[in-house]
Amino acid sequence: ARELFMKTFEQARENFQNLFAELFEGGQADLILEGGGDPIEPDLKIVARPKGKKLVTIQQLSGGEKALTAIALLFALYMVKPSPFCILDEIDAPLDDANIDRFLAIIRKFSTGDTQFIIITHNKRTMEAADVLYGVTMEKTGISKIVSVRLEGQPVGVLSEREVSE
Amino acid sequence: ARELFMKTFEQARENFQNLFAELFEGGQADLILEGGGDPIEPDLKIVARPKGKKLVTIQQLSGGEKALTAIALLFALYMVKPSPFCILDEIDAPLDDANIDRFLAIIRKFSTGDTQFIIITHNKRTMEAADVLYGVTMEKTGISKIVSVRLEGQPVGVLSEREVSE
Amino acid sequence: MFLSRLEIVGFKSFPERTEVRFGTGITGIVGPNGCGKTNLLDAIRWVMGEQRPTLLRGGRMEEVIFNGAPGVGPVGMAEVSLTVENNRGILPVEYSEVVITRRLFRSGESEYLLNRVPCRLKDIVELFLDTGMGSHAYAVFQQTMIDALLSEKPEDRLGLFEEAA
Amino acid sequence: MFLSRLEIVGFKSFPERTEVRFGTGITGIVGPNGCGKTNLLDAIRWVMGEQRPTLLRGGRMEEVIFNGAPGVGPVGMAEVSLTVENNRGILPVEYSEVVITRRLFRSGESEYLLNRVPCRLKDIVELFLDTGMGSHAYAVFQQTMIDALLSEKPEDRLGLFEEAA
Ligand SMILES: Nc1ncnc2c1ncn2[C@@H]1O[C@H](COP(=O)(O)OP(=O)(O)OP(=O)(O)O)[C@@H](O)[C@H]1O
Ligand SMILES: Nc1ncnc2c1ncn2[C@@H]1O[C@H](COP(=O)(O)OP(=O)(O)OP(=O)(O)O)[C@@H](O)[C@H]1O
Ligand SMILES: [Mg+2]
Ligand SMILES: [Mg+2]
Repeated sequence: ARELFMKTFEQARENFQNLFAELFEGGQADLILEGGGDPIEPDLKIVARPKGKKLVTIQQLSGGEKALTAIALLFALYMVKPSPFCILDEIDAPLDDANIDRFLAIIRKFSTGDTQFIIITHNKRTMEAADVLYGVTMEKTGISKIVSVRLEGQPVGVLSEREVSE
Repeated sequence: ARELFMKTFEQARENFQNLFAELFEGGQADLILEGGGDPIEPDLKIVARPKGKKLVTIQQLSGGEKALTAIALLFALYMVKPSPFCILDEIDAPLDDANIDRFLAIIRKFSTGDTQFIIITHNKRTMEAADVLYGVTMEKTGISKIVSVRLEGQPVGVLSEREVSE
Repeated sequence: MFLSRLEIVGFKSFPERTEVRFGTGITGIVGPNGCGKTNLLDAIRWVMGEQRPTLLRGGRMEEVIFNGAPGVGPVGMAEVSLTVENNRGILPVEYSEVVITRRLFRSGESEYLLNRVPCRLKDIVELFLDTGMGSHAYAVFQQTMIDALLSEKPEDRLGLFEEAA
Repeated sequence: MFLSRLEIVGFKSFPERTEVRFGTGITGIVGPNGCGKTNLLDAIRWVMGEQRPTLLRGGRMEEVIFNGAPGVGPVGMAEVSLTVENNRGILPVEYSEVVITRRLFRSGESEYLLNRVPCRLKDIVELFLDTGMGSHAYAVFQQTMIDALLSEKPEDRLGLFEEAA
């Protein structure tokens, strides 16, 4: 079990270093595993150095930088044992426009590599990147209904008027 | 100290009930204080029932409902001992358009009542609600600079081109 | 292997029979707060055999059954069916398409079906386990996992690695 | 009482002298990830007397001094000045306007000024304490506080109430 953990860890670590460099267009990140020998509790340090900035622990990054770094690590772990489909629930919320684009570039890369994505989002750019879009509504309180939605260059603020019922 | 806590709690609880009903346009919420007698640890339950839905604990609400309920509670506590100014750091991230509008209505109400607000946000509607807007940029890596920004009906995606340096 | 179709009736906020056809690429799910998007994710987890009510944001499994709305009473059963295309022969069955169905009744009784034939929960779980995917048949990325990685406590961060291993 | 002006130099990502004039109503602060918005919030906390480096996202107080960027070396001092309008006579001073200034040098030495006159940290903290506002002179709402209210642990939720009391 210990060996399996270390094998997973080493693979995830390498994936993380590569994905971070890709998502942050430069910069470096690393996973540092310490301790684990009694009486020291094993500790996992996540450190990152965005391009042109200082090396810090993940907790010291800005809100959006933290989120993007954590996403890089979730994908790094995912790559160790990839699944045919991935469901993302609103993880793009703290990202600014530039970071959303980088995030979507990674999604498309995995998608071309045969991973199916189902992405729940409030973000307009993520909606534009989707091949298929479904809207969930609750016209009658407490009762959910699903409609298919088209963007067609319309500002997404008029999503509800453009809904095409299935 | 125990008395002060209970006094704070009762006031916050009443504020919370009122604010929630206002933010959710109906529905009810409550704070339930239990235990505190040895050996039982005191427990604070936060329960809420959005209009037309069932009573649940805050953790069982949807992502956006949780956030709006927590915001109602933060303001409820704030009202017990109001300060002249309030700084909000991106707490509007999980809210959809309709909820952002309700959130901004509460902000405006406090603002008219003499509370000064400084709101850090990525949300377009919140930006439109501001009386004054400042943009923070990092053209030179690692060096922050502040510019004043005008929205003027431009899609906020061109924020950087519209920046007017101070 | 990919998901082609999800059919829900009586599960959480979906009392009426509802269908979603997923694309092979990126399917986006949008809508206002509280309208039922995360409930779709819960439905997929549940039909694939999730047994922990907390991971479905409930205290007890019975809580996934639609419990009523203004003017609409609760229903007695939750049912979710997921159609999986076996396009690369990954699943250990002869079919090119597999439909897994899960039902839960208020009485606490459960039913499981594979291509409309009654089976045990074990059969559904093992269907994916044998592919080497196991609980990795699908990956879910949520804010709670991001919070775990950002936590001050090492055990929270390590927890995600131990689950992946 | 309201904040009219914040002046920063050498603090975190602001090596160059920078000024912000706040409105009496709602002032919005926008910009890309990592550009320095939360650092402005940290600056306001710090000049009003915050002594806990963790609340400023650092391990040691020295970490608030600008520590360099590509082509720009670190500086030796962080300085923040906050101008507060005493328009309703809440502050116990004769002035209609109060400027509080805080400096930290790499040596670890600190300087505090009230209307350009050297004072002790205690004097700055008590200025607001006497108004009955104390650490409530300002309210900060951040995601960490929302997470505390949503936490599974009762002590996290209660913690916020105890702080308010
Ligand atoms: N058993 C049930 N019966 C009826 N309604 C339910 C049941 N379980 C959950 N719900 C309802 O489902 C709603 C939550 O939906 P969900 O969490 O999917 O929202 P969401 O679309 O993800 O929203 P957000 O954008 O805020 O995350 C709640 O309003 C809740 O009342
Ligand atoms: N002492 C310091 N010297 C130089 N740069 C610093 C210092 N402390 C923090 N920084 C930089 O400040 C940046 C973080 O800024 P901040 O947290 O204000 O971002 P933000 O605008 O709030 O972003 P987000 O939208 O992602 O929350 C980091 O890139 C960090 O490198
Ligand atoms: Mg949700
Ligand atoms: Mg920030």
